[in-house]
Amino acid sequence: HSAWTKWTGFLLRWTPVGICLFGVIDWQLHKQKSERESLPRTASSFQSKVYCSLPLRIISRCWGWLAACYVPVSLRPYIYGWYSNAFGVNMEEALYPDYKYYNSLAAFFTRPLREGVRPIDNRAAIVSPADGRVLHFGSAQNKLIEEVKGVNYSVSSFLGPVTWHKRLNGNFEEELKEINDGSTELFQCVIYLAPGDYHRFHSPAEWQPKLRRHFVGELLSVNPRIVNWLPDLFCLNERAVYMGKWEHGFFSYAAVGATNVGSVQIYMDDDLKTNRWMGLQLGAHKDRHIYDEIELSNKTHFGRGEMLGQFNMG
Amino acid sequence: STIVLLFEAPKNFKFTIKTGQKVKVGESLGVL
Repeated sequence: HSAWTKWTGFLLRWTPVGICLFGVIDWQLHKQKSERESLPRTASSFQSKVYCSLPLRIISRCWGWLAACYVPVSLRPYIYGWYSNAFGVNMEEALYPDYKYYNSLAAFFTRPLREGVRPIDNRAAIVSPADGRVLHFGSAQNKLIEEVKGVNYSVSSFLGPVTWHKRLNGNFEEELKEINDGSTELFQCVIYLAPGDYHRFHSPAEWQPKLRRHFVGELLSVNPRIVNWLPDLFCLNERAVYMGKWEHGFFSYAAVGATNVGSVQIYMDDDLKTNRWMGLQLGAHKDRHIYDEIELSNKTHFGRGEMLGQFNMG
Repeated sequence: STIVLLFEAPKNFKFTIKTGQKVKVGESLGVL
């Protein structure tokens, strides 16, 4: 019994020290390697596993529950005022500029805008689907798209396989494209919505979605610093991807969830259920590359600037 | 939260934005 007590005491005392030491060594080695190879400083696989193991889904669901709680009218100006100052909310653009209108922080977060405050640029081929910051844009080359400068992720991991074409030749980019005469290219654009931004999103062009894929993944933060640090982040996170056609070929639109903002709502798709309770699962989600898919009706059509959905708290 | 657009367009498609730029709904992202 005495030996067992000593051994348990030893483990309790030194295990955290060992984990910290291992983490520091791993961080140092990874930093040196990145500096040697002049690469952006990104997470090692150990750091990535530790981060993915955090109970972020449980935290998000708790936050969602708290944010949906009724806020007494007398407290609303203080709570929402603090939030507005902290995250730069512009209430002059809101349809209801009075803080007292919003029953909960969740309702305040998804506040609608006044008619006419977001004119649509009709000369543009593609317009912004959301209020936010451009994280990255460019062409998708060699089956990879850039998350940020120098950090790539795979298009096929992000979208899943092409199953709607018969002409499958092993070249994912060519399989994806509708026009294969060499006149077109794949382009991408990533827009980050900060906590104070308007959290409803719109269609960037006229297009017809054919299918929707829901990837149940992690709910990692998509803060630009984390995006810089964690390669493949968009392929790890829970997301709803709509794929279809526009006048120039293939078109896809993905709403990627994040910590505390994992509930993606698409108004025309009631079957989409994101950020579902998975029990007290603490480790990385094992099925994050598996998705469920539904085919959309041929009548589904999105107009330019049309409101598509919103990111809810939780 | 993040929106990721991935689309096919003619090779002469040009983005009209800069990395880090703040954009609002309806503003141009690119032209043909």
